[in-house]
Amino acid sequence: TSSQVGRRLALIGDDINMRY
Amino acid sequence: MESSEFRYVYYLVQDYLKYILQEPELGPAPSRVAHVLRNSASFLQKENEEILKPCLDTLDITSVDAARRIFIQVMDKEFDDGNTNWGRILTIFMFGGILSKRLQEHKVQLTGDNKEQISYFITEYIINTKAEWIDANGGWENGFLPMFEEK
Repeated sequence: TSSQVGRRLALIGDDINMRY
Repeated sequence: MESSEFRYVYYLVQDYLKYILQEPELGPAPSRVAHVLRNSASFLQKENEEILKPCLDTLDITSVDAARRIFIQVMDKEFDDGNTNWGRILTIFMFGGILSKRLQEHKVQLTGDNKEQISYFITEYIINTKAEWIDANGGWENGFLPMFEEK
């Protein structure tokens, strides 16, 4: 669902933010 | 009449979508920010498209209007914890790219008009909800660029 995608995107964003 | 900030983000979104959709007339990126955005967001997109696929398959992305609704719902969820960072900003572009590719896969003709509409609703979201954060965090030139350039 769109909620799942939204939560995933938040995790992906936070992860890339930590990696860079 | 849109602000210069709106036009700036609009051109970044447009350039990224053209890049993702591999438009034949695409030239070099029009600026350093656009260049870095092409590379970093598309890298992220390649890395995550397959992981997101099972979730995306449940969504009915078969028209530009549907894509707009889904985009807003997904963004509202992504940012409902109140946190913003450059990584999450990058995912906005990535998700715009994913939606555009999905529309193409569903045989939705991405006419110039359709692409303008998609670029417009993505830009509108960024300007309405993230412009202040972007400005307070160095903007594209001094915040985004140093973080993602040559990495």
